[in-house]
Amino acid sequence: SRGRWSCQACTFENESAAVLCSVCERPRLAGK
Amino acid sequence: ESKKRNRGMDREQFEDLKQQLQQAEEALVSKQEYIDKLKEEAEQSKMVLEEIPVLKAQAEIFKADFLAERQARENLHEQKERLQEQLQQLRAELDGASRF
Amino acid sequence: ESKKRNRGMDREQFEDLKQQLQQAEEALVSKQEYIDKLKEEAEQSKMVLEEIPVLKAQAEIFKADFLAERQARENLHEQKERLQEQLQQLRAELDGASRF
Repeated sequence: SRGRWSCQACTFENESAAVLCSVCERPRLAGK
Repeated sequence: ESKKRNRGMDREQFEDLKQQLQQAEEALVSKQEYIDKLKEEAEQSKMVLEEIPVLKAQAEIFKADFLAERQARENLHEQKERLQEQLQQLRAELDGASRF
Repeated sequence: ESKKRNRGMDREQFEDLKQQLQQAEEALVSKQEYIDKLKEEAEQSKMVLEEIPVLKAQAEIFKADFLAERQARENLHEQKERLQEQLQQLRAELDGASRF
């Protein structure tokens, strides 16, 4: 399973299972 | 044999799920890009929409100026007509006086 | 023991994956709903934006009417001044004539 990931738009550190950033709701793979 | 097959199945299901998740996340990216584009366009429209109250105010000002000018012209027109009448009267008097 | 642990791990990963896929699909639905909302708003803005050329034309018409009225008033003003001069001259002549 993948580790935690930080959002490329707002840099929030998300749980590994999240598919959207918990703060700005942008998808894990989306660019800035 | 059946255990092996099950494990194979699980492995295959796992891979399948991973692929589905990958596709879903890529679909999320393209929807997000579309959202970003729509929001950008909405921002531009908003700026142009702000022009509307200015245009309405401008039209109102020109309309008020037009009405004021028209009123002034009508007043002048009446004054001119009165002057023409006075001129006519004076001419008549002058004629009378010169004949006399 | 380790095989059992591995299987447990796989099972847990499998469940994780399923949960993420579920989340991704729900996210796709909500993103699509947001897109629909943005498109609806864009449609409404587009209708209001169509008002702009009409307002510009209206302002232009009032401006032209205002300028025309102002020109007409200025012409009338000159005519009135000329009439007043003629009146003055005639009055002077009439005075002269009556004295005479």
